[in-house]
Amino acid sequence: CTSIVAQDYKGNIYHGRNLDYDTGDILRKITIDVQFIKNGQVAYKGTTFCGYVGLWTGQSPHKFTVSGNERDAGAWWENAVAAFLNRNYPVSWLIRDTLSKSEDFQSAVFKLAGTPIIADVYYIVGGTVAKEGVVITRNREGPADIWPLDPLDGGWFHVETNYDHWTSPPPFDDRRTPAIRALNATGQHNINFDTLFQVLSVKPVLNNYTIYTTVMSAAFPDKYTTWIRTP
Amino acid sequence: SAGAAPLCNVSLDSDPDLRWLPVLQRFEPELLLHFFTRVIDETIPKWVHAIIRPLAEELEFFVPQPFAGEIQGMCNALGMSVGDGILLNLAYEATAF
Repeated sequence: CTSIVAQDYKGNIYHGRNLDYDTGDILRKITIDVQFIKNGQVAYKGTTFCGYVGLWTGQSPHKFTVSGNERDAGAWWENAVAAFLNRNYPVSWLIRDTLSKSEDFQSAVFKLAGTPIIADVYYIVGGTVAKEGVVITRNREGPADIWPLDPLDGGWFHVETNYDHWTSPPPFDDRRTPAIRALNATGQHNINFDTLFQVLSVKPVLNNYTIYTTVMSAAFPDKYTTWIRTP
Repeated sequence: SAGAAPLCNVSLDSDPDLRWLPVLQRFEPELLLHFFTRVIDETIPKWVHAIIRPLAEELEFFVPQPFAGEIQGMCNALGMSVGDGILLNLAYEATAF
């Protein structure tokens, strides 16, 4: 997977993601955008697969956006203990629970960073105003690292694939460098929904495992768009 | 190439076991069952499946609401075992096992 959170020169926050997974021939056919309706209003929105009640991508309108990326999950027996004895949350259920209950960007970050989960993961969160963008590197019990946008010091975007941001990705799976190169070529003045989609369409950011691409911005909830990608 | 994902509505005002049924109705049930079986077979090791499936049948013991009700409702509608429904929904975590 590749997730990007970026801030344009006006302070608007954009969030995009490619979801990469095996069994793409199946998952592409059952990928859906879902509007969760409460009292006649869209409470939150997300992208999932028919039959899968969790969310790996979602948006709480005018509040925040979230995506999740796989992280090397550690020893199997630790995950099993977390699942069946501690009753930790599955990672995609926590995203949905956060979209359902958190009132703003900050409370979403606290919840996603601090709630015990079954397996390690990266949570990428975007807000509605300048500086509201963060990559949370999660252990099962809590945050391993929290990496906020730093637009005043040149950090107007973050790219998270499936490796800790303070390490180098392996050469055989480096989607981070091409994404950073494409974002720098685009520039902060030109980043928007269309150019973010184009960045997520650069190979190997877009690859044969990519199931779908979503671009979103919590401040502009109607612009939430998911494209099913065909290799 | 790229095509837009279909948009579905899920009513949180409906009971959890009923709210996904309009989404399921947009797909052929036999096709969904075939897909789900393949996803489980291809992503979850067989020994994990053998151990977890009976445990997952104890739905209320460890699955919080509304997820338990939603999975139960979809499994009932498709004639699928609840254990497999839980496993499908724990595919990421199960792969990590």
